[in-house]
Amino acid sequence: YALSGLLWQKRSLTWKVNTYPKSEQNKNLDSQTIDSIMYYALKVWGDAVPLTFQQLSPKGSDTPDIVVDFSSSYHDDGYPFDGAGGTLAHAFFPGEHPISGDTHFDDEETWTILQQGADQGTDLYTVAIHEFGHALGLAHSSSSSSIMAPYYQGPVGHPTTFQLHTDDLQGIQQLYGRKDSPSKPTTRTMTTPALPKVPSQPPPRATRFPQPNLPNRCLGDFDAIANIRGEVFFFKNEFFWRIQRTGSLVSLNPAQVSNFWKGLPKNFKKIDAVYERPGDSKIVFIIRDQYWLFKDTTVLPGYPRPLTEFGLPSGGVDAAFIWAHNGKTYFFRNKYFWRYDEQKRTMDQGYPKEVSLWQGIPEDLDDVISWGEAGDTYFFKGNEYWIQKKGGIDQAIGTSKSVAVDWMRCSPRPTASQPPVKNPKSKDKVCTCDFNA
Amino acid sequence: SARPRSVDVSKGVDWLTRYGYLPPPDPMTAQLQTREGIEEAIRTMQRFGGLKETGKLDAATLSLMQKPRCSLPDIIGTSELLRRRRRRRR
Repeated sequence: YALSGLLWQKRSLTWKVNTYPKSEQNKNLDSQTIDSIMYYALKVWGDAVPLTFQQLSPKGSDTPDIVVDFSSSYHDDGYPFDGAGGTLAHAFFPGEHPISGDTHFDDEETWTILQQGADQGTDLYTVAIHEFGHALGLAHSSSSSSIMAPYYQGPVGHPTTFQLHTDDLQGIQQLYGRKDSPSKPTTRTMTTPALPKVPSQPPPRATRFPQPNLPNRCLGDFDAIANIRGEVFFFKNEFFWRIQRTGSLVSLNPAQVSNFWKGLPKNFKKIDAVYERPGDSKIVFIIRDQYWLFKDTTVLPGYPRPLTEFGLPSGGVDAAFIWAHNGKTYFFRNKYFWRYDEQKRTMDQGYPKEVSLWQGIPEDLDDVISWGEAGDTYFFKGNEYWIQKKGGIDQAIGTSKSVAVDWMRCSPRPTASQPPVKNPKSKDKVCTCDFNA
Repeated sequence: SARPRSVDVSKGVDWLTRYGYLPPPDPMTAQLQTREGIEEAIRTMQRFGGLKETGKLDAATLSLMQKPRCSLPDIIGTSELLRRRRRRRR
């Protein structure tokens, strides 16, 4: 390895992406993806030495230590880019100058991610690791195995599996020392978007964005639905959709739970219920017989704990929500529900009761939320939902609506006037065609 | 064995200068970029890039020079060191 002779005197560095790719060949890379790649590239170094990296809000006025830009040709720093090929990127060594640590990528390159189309472009993650090595004080290495070798030698692999070569590890640790505790995370601010899903296996080459196991939002059957700080989160498998106060869906594609909610077990299959606790606004996640308590998006120490602490029988719950009418927490399982007092931390007497008390509401609910300024209650099951107006329990009979249409912005089902289509290859089977399937 | 084309030599010298193997051209001390100086710079570049050290702009060397890469120089501070050396000599 070779050192530039410069290093940061502080150990907590800030960064942000100032300009994102604008060129035609990079239009498939959205800001969230770029943020994610930069995050993982910095994490490589942050995992090796006692440095932390905090992403600053793109709209904030704070000047970060490392500013990332996608530029082309002359861009006022003495290192003009030269179009596709040739020079790919550069970064400035640490220091007190405003440009110190700044990292520039040539927007005229075709940048690829996660080895998709690797033979048609340059892997952004690989180059970003290299450039951030400069931004932290490393110079070019003559070892071809080193990430700090000056020539691009193809993708280094997946962000979850890449490890620094000994040469690079020794170089960076020469500057900043070894990392004593593995617990110091590479942090992001609450205001930044969630990291997009990074698949564990390289995707097929033809696919630009891998979505092998993404659930279909139009099919309903959500595992959990929660009103958190006025936004509604729909959870399914290890993904979630987010609906803002205005009712707009943040993205048609789901986000990965573990990229936003930090601290749940890695191998969970589904979340059974989620609700925001009244009083302290902490968020409760329930998976089978256990629950986790979150402050904002990070789990608190000491969790998971057994769900039986609430006074519930073992076996988990289907749904949980705070009824705006009385501030009590309601847990549902099969055809029963329980009422819990968060202030007293005790289950109310006289429960469980039968779900049929909520007239028109089916058993085996997916989840329940209080929503809207009036605090109406929304019950979800399958692809339908029912509304009980504020405090009411008898207004939902025969009034179910479509989750897909009203919440997930899916096309309505074909009307009944459209006849089912008979499969010409089968004498007996009748097929129906759905806009969303 | 053929002599490299003039255009390749010119591009090669530009490349060696850009990435720190040669000092920037200076009309006052042009003798620093002699044939020997360029050959030595090529050898250094070849060593750094894992090529056979021929000191010539051979096909492998020209090929490596065309590979996509980082803009920063491989040899940091060459020009600054040489400037200081020249100043001392004066």
